[in-house]
Amino acid sequence: MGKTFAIVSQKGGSGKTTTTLNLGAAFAVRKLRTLIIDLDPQGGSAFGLGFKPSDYEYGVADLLQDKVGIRDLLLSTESPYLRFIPAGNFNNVAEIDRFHNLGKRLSLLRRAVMGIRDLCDIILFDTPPGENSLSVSAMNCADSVVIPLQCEPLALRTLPQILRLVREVKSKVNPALGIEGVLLTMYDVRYGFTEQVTEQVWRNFPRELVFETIIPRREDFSKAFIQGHPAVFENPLSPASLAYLQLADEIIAKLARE
Amino acid sequence: MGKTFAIVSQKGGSGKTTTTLNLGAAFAVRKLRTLIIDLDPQGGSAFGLGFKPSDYEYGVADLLQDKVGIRDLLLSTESPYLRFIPAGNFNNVAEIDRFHNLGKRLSLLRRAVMGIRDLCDIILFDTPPGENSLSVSAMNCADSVVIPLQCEPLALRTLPQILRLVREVKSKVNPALGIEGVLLTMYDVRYGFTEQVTEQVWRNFPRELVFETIIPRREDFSKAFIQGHPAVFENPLSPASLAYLQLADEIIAKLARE
Ligand SMILES: Nc1ncnc2c1ncn2[C@@H]1O[C@H](COP(=O)(O)OP(=O)(O)OP(=O)(O)O)[C@@H](O)[C@H]1O
Ligand SMILES: Nc1ncnc2c1ncn2[C@@H]1O[C@H](COP(=O)(O)OP(=O)(O)OP(=O)(O)O)[C@@H](O)[C@H]1O
Ligand SMILES: [Mg+2]
Ligand SMILES: [Mg+2]
Repeated sequence: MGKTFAIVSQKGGSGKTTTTLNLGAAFAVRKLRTLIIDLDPQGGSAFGLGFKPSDYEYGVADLLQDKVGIRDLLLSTESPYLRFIPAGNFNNVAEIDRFHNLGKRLSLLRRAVMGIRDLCDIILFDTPPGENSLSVSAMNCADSVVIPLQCEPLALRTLPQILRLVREVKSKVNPALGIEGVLLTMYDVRYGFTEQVTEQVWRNFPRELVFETIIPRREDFSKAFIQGHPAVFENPLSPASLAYLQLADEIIAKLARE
Repeated sequence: MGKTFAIVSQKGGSGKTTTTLNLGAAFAVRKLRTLIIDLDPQGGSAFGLGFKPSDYEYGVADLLQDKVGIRDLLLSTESPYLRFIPAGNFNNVAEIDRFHNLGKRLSLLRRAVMGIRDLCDIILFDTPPGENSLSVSAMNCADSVVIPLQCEPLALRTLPQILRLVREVKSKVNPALGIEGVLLTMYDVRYGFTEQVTEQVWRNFPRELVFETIIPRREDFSKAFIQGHPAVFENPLSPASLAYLQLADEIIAKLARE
């Protein structure tokens, strides 16, 4: 019932939006009722699903200002098993306000999300880069986090920062928060450092905290933002899609064991 | 005297830190007294210059809390023409506090930076991804912005967001702020969409707002974070380094014309 994951990373460009879209699409292919909620003001998830800002009026930004209920935000996608809630326009949620009422916002969003968990099997939050109140809000609603990690040396060096933030949210805000796994992504066989980064992650982290599935660097993922369809929907048999379908299966198998 | 650039982008992973480090190193190779100031709490610039957190005690975070003067923060690097000011530890600058005294912080940082402009020819700010007070602070100190743009479809779609923020900062905070240029980066000949993105940028933006120099996707840039030397210092004759040296020359030529 509404198992909720927050896709988080303080590092920019690590594949949070791409993972949210394709993992969401993969769960939909497996016929799980899936909801993607975009908490990143950039709105990359909407682009990836083919929505233009003129296709919807409200988003999470309006929910956080108490203007609209969460059920009014649900949008259908090309799959009957996937629905979407856009971020909306955060420009009028002043930066100071966004942070100032953090406590109030946290409980508002969590109450709203709890109210719709019965509608879905899986909920995925896309979040902005950095350590900010929107990422904390998503983690406050989530059962666990998925942490995409580019196979790049700099990404590895800054990984401890997101792990510290997750621990802090767990101890101060949401004691039930777990780590579903670190997801190695943009694995590029051309570069020697890719193998070094992967080996360091396997060596330094407990096995159960790192997904066995590794996402390769593939052109399909980038092209998907031109077409407005996640790679998994565009071509389900491509190596790009198979990687995220394998990830979905890995998570489903783990859920079944719990 | 202390021409100041803020390297900004709301998109994560667009190459802000890599550009700050290698453009800074390129100016140093051209014997311009250069200062890099890190305003990103992730501290990627420090890693790229080989600094470990134990190598320095204070950073910008301490300057913003009035604990230390800016001249006490200056660190030497491997080049006599390049100095560095680390971000420091932002964990104790509470999120709310960071935003709440935004007006006070803006003037504090700007006054401090103005006080050391005579020490350098060029100042570069590295900034975090997203629209946040630290990026605004950097733009408040800067003469102009450099906007790295990955040759990726999603990056192109979200480019209008940073252009809107720059316009907003210019109209509300720093009327002198200009756009030095959009820098196309991670240009990868393997992918067809790279050419599409580049053509769209050239077609839709005025020529003087887009750098002629394009940065290729090269392994050297990523490996530099293992060694702690910017690619330009590691191997000045490589295609990776030559691209940033060309960028530095393009900016120097423009400055000479002004
Ligand atoms: N496995 C992959 N192979 C190739 N390209 C990828 C892959 N995953 C993501 N990308 C591309 O890399 C870029 C960064 O990915 P994405 O935008 O999903 O990261 P993000 O963490 O959401 O970024 P931000 O920090 O800005 O929110 C995008 O242009 C995307 O198309
Ligand atoms: N031209 C390039 N070729 C290949 N890799 C690159 C290039 N520029 C940057 N990179 C790599 O891409 C990743 C993102 O670059 P970088 O960290 O500089 O971006 P950023 O905008 O500073 O990210 P953030 O939003 O997290 O601050 C890094 O792992 C870096 O090593
Ligand atoms: Mg994203
Ligand atoms: Mg950076």
